[in-house]
Amino acid sequence: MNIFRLAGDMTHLASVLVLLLKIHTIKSCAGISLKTQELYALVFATRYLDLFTDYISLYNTLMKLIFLVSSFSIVWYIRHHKIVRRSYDKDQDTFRHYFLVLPCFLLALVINEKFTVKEIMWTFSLYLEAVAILPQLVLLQRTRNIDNLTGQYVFLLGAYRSLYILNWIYRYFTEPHYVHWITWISGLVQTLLYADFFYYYFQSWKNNVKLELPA
Amino acid sequence: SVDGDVHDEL
Repeated sequence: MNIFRLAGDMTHLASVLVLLLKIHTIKSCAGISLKTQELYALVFATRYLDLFTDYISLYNTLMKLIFLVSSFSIVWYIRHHKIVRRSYDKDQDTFRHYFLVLPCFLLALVINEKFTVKEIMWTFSLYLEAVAILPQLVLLQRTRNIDNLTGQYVFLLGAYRSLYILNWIYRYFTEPHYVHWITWISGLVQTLLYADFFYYYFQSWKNNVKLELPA
Repeated sequence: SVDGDVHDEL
């Protein structure tokens, strides 16, 4: 474990908690894409299959449980909570996210480190995580008005992946056999997807104006 | 046991 990875995990945890807090306190999911949340629940479900088979550390197991419970809770809130579901704008959240699942799965079948069920599911979860934010970014572009919590949520998600890139660089130089091209390229693609959001987020923060994404 | 192919990152 290194400081970049710990900071990345904490930022990732913060992003999920910010979202849960928003939905739980103001009982609203306005501006949140259910599709992105469903994709994240699928990412964790397919990535943490080894939750009970490979014990790595208490931290690792605890964090996996937190991410699984929180991501499925968010999906539950938006779909089934009697008050929250009313604020879900399904007419705007129209990204065909199922079109993301199949290509990621097919790619995982072709490009993976080992052709085993667990490894293919793990690789699938990496590719899916890289594109999971797309429905949310499309929704932000469409609704144009970004409330602070949603902006913070997307910012923290991007920051977590950026910190992970620093973690991979650090591990590459400190651990001789640490080479995971699939993880690195997938993580880089994911971070690049946030780049334009970051740009507008910083612009709005610097000029102290409301965050607006160009149409 | 963290053998070679176990992914130790979240």
